[in-house]
Amino acid sequence: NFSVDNEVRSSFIQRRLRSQERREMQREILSILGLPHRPRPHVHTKHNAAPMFMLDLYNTISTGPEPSGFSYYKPVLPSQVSPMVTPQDSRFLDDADMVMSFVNLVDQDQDLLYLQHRREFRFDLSRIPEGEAVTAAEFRIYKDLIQKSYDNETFIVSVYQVLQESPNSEVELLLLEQREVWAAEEGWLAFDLTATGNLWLGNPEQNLGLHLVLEDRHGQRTNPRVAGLVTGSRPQDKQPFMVAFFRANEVRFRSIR
Amino acid sequence: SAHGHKGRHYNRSKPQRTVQDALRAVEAAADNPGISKEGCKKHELYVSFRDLGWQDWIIAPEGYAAYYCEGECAFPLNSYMNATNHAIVQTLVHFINPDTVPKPCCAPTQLHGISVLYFDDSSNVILKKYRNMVVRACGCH
Repeated sequence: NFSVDNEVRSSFIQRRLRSQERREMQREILSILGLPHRPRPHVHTKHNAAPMFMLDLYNTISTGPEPSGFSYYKPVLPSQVSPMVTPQDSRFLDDADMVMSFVNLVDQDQDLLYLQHRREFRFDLSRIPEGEAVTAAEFRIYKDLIQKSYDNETFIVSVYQVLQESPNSEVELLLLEQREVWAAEEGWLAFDLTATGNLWLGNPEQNLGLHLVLEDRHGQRTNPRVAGLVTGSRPQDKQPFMVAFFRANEVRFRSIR
Repeated sequence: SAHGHKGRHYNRSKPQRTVQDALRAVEAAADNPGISKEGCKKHELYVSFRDLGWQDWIIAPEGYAAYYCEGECAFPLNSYMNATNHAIVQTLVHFINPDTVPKPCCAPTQLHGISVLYFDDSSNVILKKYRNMVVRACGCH
């Protein structure tokens, strides 16, 4: 039962720990959490799209009956647009032991990139512990409403996996998914990356990223921003990201210290 | 033991005597409840990630009620201690040979999980389900 005990904050008797006790307690809890050291994230804003989506998932697990006598601490989501957790995500979550979101490593805010008609995305999957298999993975990108557009205007969004790239030749691409979107559409688009995620996990050298290409109704490649696709880091609650659901293949034992 | 029938018939009277000794020791222990320590039960322990100073990387929860089991598993092992049949046998054998055989252990009999949401070093976000993190019930094993 992952719902009842989460977020419980009881009126337990409290005692301030001494420095040494505190360090020992931190070490013990890190060991229980299976972490070799305390993470030091360089960016830890909870208002980026990926943490907000993950918090949505977390709250999906944590909403359960509240035992009497306990007060609950509920993380509060910012009021901006939140990446909605779909029923499909909830199903993925039920089967998963771990869910991880990945930030895009390609800086999309460089002006030069805006001249290109394709966008590149890269995600680092190299730090996944051994024995974890990807049960589902998605690339998520936000599409804003286009105000000045024809009612029936549509675009084709294509997501490709980069198979090979070298400075002297064309980039070799594999089409993963193609989707028609209306100009008036607004919300998160999720593209299936399950097979690609498993490939990247087993063969990190083949993780050369994704390309996104936008075409108008005449088949002309155009800047993804024209269709309202948010490819950069602003606004922060609409940043593109990758999410993967993992299931452990084997029982992992904590090492003896 | 499923095997060793020979051993069971061999020197048959000796175990009977020792069990009787053990039962007398049990009766003596039961007659002196004043000297017994507190029985095996669930104790409160709240792990606060906030108090550990981890708010910069743990997004949720703020902490969790972990609980722990502590107390003595000695006769009378009543229903409050949630003793297993094996715990009762273990107690008897402990009385027979207290120097080498330990008493039953006060340990969790029901455990539940929590999930933790945190940043890693690369600012990726991990939501992990940890099983068996919360003690629901304690008992003598």
